[in-house]
Amino acid sequence: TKQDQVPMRKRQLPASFWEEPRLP
Amino acid sequence: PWQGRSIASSRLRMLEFSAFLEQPQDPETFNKHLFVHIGQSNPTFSDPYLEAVDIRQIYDKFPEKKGGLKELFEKGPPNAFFLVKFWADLSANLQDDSSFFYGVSSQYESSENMIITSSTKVCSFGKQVVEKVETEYARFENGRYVFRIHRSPLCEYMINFIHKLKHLPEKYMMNSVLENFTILQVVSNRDTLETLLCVAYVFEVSTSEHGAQHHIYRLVKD
Repeated sequence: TKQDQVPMRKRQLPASFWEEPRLP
Repeated sequence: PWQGRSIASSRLRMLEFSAFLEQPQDPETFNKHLFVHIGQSNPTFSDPYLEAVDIRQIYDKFPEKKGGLKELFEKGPPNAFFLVKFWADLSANLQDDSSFFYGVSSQYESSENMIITSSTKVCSFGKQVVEKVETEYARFENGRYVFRIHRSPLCEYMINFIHKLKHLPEKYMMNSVLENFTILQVVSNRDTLETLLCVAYVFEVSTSEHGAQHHIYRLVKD
């Protein structure tokens, strides 16, 4: 599978990549 | 202490970065809306290092041919490469009005007196669609050299893109478009062509009431 067909969610990224900070 | 803890290589440190919209309220006041923003930070040795992301996970989101991210990283230096995930604040009320100003401001500092070139490439599905190249001279202030790219106008492509994104009815649709929208910024020494900073930007839409948010990562190749 080509990497460009892999959704970002399925890639090896830190958990924080999907956690929007809640800082004021 | 900022090396490894903020967007900084051994040669250049980013102090601030923002993309904004200024809307005149009346002849004397402006309302400034920040789409994205990285504010001044002063990390100390007790702060943790930035999390790392394997650069191979994002190669295809940026230009891959000659001069692409892979080639740039191989040239190094490796401590100059960063990934920024922005949660952009699109809550502003955008109207087509010629009195509105869309701009980008950024600031950098270095211990060296040099001339820097900043290349900003907007990419769609990893392919460059537009590039802006800016040259900035140093100003000596408080014992270091400061570079300011002040109120650089956002290009037509970006203004149209923001407007179209805003017109999508649901946030998940915006995020789906943004999955294939990236920006690659390379700051280099104009005379030696050395890479001073390389920042890969990726985006989602903010759901926060507190405006734009971000995470910064070091890009590494294990």
